[in-house]
Amino acid sequence: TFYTNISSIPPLHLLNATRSAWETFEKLTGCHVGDKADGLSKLKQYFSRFGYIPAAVDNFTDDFDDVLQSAISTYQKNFNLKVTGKLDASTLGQIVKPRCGNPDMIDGTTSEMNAGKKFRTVAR
Amino acid sequence: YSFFPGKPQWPKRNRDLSYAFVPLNNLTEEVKQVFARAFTRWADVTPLNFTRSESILRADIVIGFFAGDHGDGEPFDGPMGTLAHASSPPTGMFHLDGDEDWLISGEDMSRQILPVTSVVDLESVAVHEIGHLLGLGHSSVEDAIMYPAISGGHRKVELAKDDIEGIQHLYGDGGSNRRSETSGGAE
Repeated sequence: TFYTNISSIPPLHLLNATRSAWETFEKLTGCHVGDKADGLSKLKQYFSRFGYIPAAVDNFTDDFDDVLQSAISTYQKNFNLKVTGKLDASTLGQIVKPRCGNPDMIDGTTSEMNAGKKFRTVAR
Repeated sequence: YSFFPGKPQWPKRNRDLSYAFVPLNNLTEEVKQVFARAFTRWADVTPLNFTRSESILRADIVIGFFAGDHGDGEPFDGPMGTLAHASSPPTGMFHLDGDEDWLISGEDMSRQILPVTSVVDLESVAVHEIGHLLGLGHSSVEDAIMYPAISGGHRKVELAKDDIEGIQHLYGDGGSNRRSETSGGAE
């Protein structure tokens, strides 16, 4: 649907956005390595979709394992978030935002966003 | 800024690019004008030119709205979530999610946060995806057009310095009549 100005937009409940695909991730707030939680497998699919988990890894379980921790840390680097490897509120707040479908990484390793750059600190 | 692996770009002999819309979408002239504005933003800072074609067979770039699984191996996911995707040069494939509620804003507003979070600004997504069509990857610079995420109701259409430096690394700045490298993008 195309709306040509704000006043033509109907009340929220009449719009599609209330059924966003990723809203369910927010219930994973606070999860960290070693946890098991319903929905972590779907989050792994999300990270695989955007290149944070190598394509070779395809059996997504609900275990918060090292693969997921590594994907979260790389994602946090790319989006200028504090690198904790955990699903904190700010990281999940970023994950659920609508975005471009193109991947950020190639097969979990190569990126030219922050995670792929060696920051050169120059003494001044 | 970043590029696709191998830094693909449109060949020097093909810098006047044509684009066409999938007829099935029956887009209005008003919607097509949004894409014309988005192309102009990149044309302003490079030697590239963009012309609309009525034939998807002859166009360099084909633009279409599709819902769910649309046969390219990258199914859309319903409202919000993934909004669109585009291929690297010289493929010219630009798909937008037909399940989104799109807002067509006035051309005067370059950056804005609207009081509604449930619609997506079409021109903001178009400018980003055209960056991919020309060879740019994603950027971690939040201000940049090539930053991967955008919240519902946000409008960000003016190229930032990061975007301009990246695209001019690929194509140059198109000469003095184009906007210089230093200008552009909300500081």
